[in-house]
Amino acid sequence: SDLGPIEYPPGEHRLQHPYCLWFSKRPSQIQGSQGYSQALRLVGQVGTVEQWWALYSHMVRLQDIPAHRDLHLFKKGIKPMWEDSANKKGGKWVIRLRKEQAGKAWENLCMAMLGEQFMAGNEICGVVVSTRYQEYLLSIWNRTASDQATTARIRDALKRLLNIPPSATMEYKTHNDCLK
Amino acid sequence: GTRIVYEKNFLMNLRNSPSSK
Repeated sequence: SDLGPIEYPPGEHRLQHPYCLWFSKRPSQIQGSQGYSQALRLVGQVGTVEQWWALYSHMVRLQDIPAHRDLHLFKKGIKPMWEDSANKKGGKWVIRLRKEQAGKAWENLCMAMLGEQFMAGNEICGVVVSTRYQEYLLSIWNRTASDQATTARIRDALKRLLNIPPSATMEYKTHNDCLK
Repeated sequence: GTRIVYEKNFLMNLRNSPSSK
């Protein structure tokens, strides 16, 4: 699950952090975290804006991905799992959107993270889109769930950057709650 | 050090540049 060092071609626009894109199919409850880990597939990695758009343009459109799949864009070195040391004290904002609203919001969410628009220091770990039947869930994971000032700042930035409809629900969940 | 910050419009412009095709 490592694609080796990131390449930075001359002339391309370097990102603050390199990121990895992962894909997974939701395992059944019975498989637990081991099943989840095995279900994760590393799709690609990006270190520059140009590499991001090249990867993005090769991705299947969100509306065409079957239900119960997750796409995860995480900083290189952080696995998109609760158990990763960067995540175990963390949490996530979850936004529920109708399917037709999700594509643009996901694109905005990725751009906001890659462009360091959250002003949250090194708190951001990654973002996830989860496909369901009628709705899609967007999540942004941060390192420290107990840091209320930062989680509030991330929430406010999400509202500003994603153009999400006022009707969309947002809730914060700690990973610890999810593990219980 | 300085953070590398990109706004949405800047990223969108690079999306359509020939080098990212």
